[in-house]
Amino acid sequence: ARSTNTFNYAIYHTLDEIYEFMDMLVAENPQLVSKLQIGNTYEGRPIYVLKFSTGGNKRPAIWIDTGIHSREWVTQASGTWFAKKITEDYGQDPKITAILSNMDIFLEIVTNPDGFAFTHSTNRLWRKTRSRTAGSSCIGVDPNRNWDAAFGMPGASGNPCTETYRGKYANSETEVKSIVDFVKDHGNIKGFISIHSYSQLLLYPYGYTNTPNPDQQELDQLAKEAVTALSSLHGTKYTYGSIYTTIYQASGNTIDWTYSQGIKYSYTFELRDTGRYGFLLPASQIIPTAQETWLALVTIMDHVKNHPY
Amino acid sequence: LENFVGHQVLRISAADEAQVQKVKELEDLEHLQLDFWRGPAQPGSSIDVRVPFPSIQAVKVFLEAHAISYSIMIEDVQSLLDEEQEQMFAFQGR
Repeated sequence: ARSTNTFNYAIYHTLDEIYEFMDMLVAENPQLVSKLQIGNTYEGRPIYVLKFSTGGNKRPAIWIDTGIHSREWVTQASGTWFAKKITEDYGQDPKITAILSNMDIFLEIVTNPDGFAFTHSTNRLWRKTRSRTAGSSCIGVDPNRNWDAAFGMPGASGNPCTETYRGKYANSETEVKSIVDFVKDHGNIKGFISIHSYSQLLLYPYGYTNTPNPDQQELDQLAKEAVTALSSLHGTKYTYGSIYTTIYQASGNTIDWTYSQGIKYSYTFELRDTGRYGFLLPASQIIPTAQETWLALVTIMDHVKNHPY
Repeated sequence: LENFVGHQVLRISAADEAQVQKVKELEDLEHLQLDFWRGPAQPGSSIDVRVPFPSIQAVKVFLEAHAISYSIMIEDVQSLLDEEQEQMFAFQGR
C-alpha cells in the first residue's frame, strides 16, 4: 500500500507491514499522530506505540493495546483499523473530537512483536514471548501472567513448558516492562484497555481474586453500556464481568496491575469467536470485528473523559 | 513450520466441581502438550483445549472414563490453517 487509504484493512498483515502502516499514518497526520519507541523485544525488535494527541504535555490519557498474545491476529488487525479510524474521526465525529481535545490516546498495535513474527513464520498458534528460561528447553512466557499483580499466585503456571507460564519474576519480559515503565513515567493514564481475542467477553479486575474491586459497580455498568453498543452493530453476543468470576482465575495479569496503579478504568476485551475458528478467524471478519469493538471503545473512552478523577 | 495435522480442539463441559478438578489434572499432564484456549474455571462454563494428534486418544479416554462430556469443536486444526494460508496467498496475488 502507498497510503493508509489504500492499505487493505480486511486482510492479515505481517509485522513489517504493520510497522510500515504506522509510518505512513504518522507521515499523513503529523499534527495528530506520532510514533514512540518504548523499548525493544527479547529478540531486539523495536516496540512502538502510536500517540494521538492534539497538544499539551502529559494530558490525561487512554491506553489501548492489541496483540499481547501473538496468535490472536484479529486483535492486531483491529488495532490497525482503530488507528486509521481515530485519524478519520478526529474533526468529524463529535465524541472522538472531544476526547482528543481533552486527552491523548496511546495505541500499541503489536504488543508482542517477537511472538507475532513467530506466528507468521514458524508456529501460527504461538501465544507467548520468545524469551529463554535458564535450565529449560521450553521457550517463552505468557505476558499476561507476568505483571506485578499477585504474581505467582494461582491462575498462572510456574512451569516454562506450559502456555500460561508466568516467568521467573514479575516484569521479567521486556515487552511487559516497557509498558510498565511507560505507564509509570507518564503518570496520567486514566483508562487502560487491553485487547485479546476469542470468546467474546469484556472483563474488568480482579483476575486473581473473586473479591469485587472497589469500583465494581461503576465498571460493571460501563461494561454493560459498552457491550450494548458493541452488540448493536452486528448482534454479536458478549458477556461481561470480572475476570475471576466470568472466565477463570488469572494472576499476574495486565489489568490487575493497571488497576493497582490507580487506573480505575481498566478493561480487557476478548474479541469475536465462540470457538468455531479458534484463533484463525477468517479475514472477512476483521472489519466487522473492529467496527463493533470500536463502538464499545468509544463508549468507554467517552465515559473516561466525562468522569475525571 | 509447525504441523498441526490431526490436532483437534475439544470443548469440554464439566458438570460439577469434581469434574473441573479432573480437567485441571489433565492440564498438569505436561507430556500431553495440551493448549488450553479456555481453561477450567467453574462448573457449567466451557473449556476449550487444543489436543495434539498423539494425545487425542489419551485425552478422550480420560474424559470418558470420568463421564465428562465433550464435543469436537475443530476437527483438524491444520485444515483451518491451510484455509487461512490460501486466503492470505489469494489476497497477496490480488
